[in-house]
Amino acid sequence: MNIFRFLGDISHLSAIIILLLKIWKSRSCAGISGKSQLLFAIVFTTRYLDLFTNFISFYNTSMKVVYVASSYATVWMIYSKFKATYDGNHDTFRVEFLIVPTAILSFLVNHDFTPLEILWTFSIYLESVAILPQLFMVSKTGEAETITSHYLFALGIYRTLYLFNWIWRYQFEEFFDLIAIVAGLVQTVLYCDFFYLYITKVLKGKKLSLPA
Amino acid sequence: HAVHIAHDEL
Repeated sequence: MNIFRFLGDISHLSAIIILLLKIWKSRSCAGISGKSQLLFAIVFTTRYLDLFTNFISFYNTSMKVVYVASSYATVWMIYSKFKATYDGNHDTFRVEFLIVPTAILSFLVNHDFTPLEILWTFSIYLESVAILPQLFMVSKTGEAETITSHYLFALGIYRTLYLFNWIWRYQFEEFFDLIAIVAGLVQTVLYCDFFYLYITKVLKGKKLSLPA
Repeated sequence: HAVHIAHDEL
């Protein structure tokens, strides 16, 4: 494992923990898109079905289990435990516009036409756009809490670091997976606008707010 | 060469 891959995983894990702690400590999921979190739960579930079919390493298995469990915990907090604080009125992105096209695409463009492989491909495609309901919510309300901005930054930078990891692997292991690379590029591009705001505002101690 | 992913990534 190279440094980019490792930092990417740590960043992803940090994002998940930041979000869990934010909701749990404040007893509120205000400003968080339940739809994005639901999509991430679907992403992890469909991607990590290989937990049952092959073992790679203790690290790999434990990270997968943590990702799946925490995504379900987050969904549970939003739609059940702290349901009263969930801002559903602003969480209006139509997720079928993400799920249906990515599902169709995973049947058309995949490495192998088998159930597990199609589900894995679907999860890669869906992950690349799963943050859109959250970004849509931020743009709709015109602001995000600072802690939510940190969450979004950690989540966005994780896939960016994976891009460097893939360059590394191509260079030194002659390994590359075009499906993951293209989806990773799309995912990173979607965050660019947010990265700009994060660097120019949040890192300078200001709250992330968009011009009206 | 394009290698089918071994799913060793997360």
